[in-house]
Amino acid sequence: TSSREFLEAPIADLIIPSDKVAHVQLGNSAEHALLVLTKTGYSSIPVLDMDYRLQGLLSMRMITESILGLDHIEFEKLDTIKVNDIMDADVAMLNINDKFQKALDLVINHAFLCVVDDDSTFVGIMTRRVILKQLKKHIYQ
Amino acid sequence: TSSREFLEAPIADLIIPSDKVAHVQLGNSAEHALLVLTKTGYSSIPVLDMDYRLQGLLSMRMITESILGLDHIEFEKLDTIKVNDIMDADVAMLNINDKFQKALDLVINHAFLCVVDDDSTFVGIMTRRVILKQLKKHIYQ
Ligand SMILES: Nc1ncnc2c1ncn2[C@@H]1O[C@@H]2COP(=O)(O)O[C@H]3[C@@H](O)[C@H](n4cnc5c(N)ncnc54)O[C@@H]3COP(=O)(O)O[C@H]2[C@H]1O
Ligand SMILES: Nc1ncnc2c1ncn2[C@@H]1O[C@@H]2COP(=O)(O)O[C@H]3[C@@H](O)[C@H](n4cnc5c(N)ncnc54)O[C@@H]3COP(=O)(O)O[C@H]2[C@H]1O
Repeated sequence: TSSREFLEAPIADLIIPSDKVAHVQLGNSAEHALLVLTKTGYSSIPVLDMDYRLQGLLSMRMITESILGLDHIEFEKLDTIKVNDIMDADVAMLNINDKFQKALDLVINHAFLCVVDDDSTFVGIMTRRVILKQLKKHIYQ
Repeated sequence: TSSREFLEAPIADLIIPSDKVAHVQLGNSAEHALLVLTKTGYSSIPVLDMDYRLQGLLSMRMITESILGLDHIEFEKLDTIKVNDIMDADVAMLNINDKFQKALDLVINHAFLCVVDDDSTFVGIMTRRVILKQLKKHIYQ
């Protein structure tokens, strides 16, 4: 494949589908989110609402940062903080019809990208790992 | 540049030098490590000893996992746990003289790679971000 064809390939086959993506729901507590992140082992995951629309990203660090008191970490506050108040609502997104080139441009600054369809429904994620595997395959051919 | 030349390029210019890399020291408490990770914003960082030798990697998740009690998160234990006991001692490493191809192969499964010299001294890290920027440049030329 030429580089031109490679960059214009659709992303659809490379997406990790939503049912395989760990996430939290709007309204969940920071304590619940901490448990999900710890058990799944991911450092950052999407926040969805009840209609499976993408609302933000939540990381371990946003949680610990929210409870860093003046002289001690205020862990007792975790069950009173909602993910809504600490998540990053500015999410790097792709549309399911976007091409590989757009994914490549965005992953320079994001470990993974959220993918939505034309109804803004969350359909999955594109990770740096998957993109790097494709780049390696292309370069070695 | 041909793909062959690109893959055989030395990694030296692409390394983030050790003085720019956030890290913790062997013997530090999990509480101290949690503060470093929260303040620097990195999800995983190297653990070094007093001679700047690489000892392991430490992530937020290793910390929270270590205090997940049966019915509540045991935050009070944080100052009694040492990074030595919870870090991942199996670190993906490069030698400063390695070529880009080896870095590309390893970052498929690691967000960053630690780089050491022939004395096993930690000299810096190679990140997926830097590698992706190089791949993008190569593909667009
Ligand atoms: N359980 C596991 N098994 C094998 N390798 C694992 C792993 N957990 C993490 N890794 C490795 O560590 C990299 C960084 O993971 P991190 O959780 O910081 O960062 C992840 C996480 O924030 C998110 N992510 C990936 N898969 C996810 C999923 N199924 N659900 C939710 N978020 C996911 O995308 C980021 C980049 O993922 P990527 O695969 O490129 O890169 C992953 C992968 O290479
Ligand atoms: N302060 C910041 N400013 C701008 N962008 C930021 C940032 N912190 C994180 N990012 C972005 O998020 C990605 C994942 O960061 P993470 O901390 O999970 O994962 C990081 C972290 O574990 C480690 N790392 C990177 N730079 C580091 C440093 N100076 N010291 C210690 N560890 C570092 O290497 C991993 C991959 O880094 P990479 O640059 O490829 O990918 C970074 C970068 O694209």
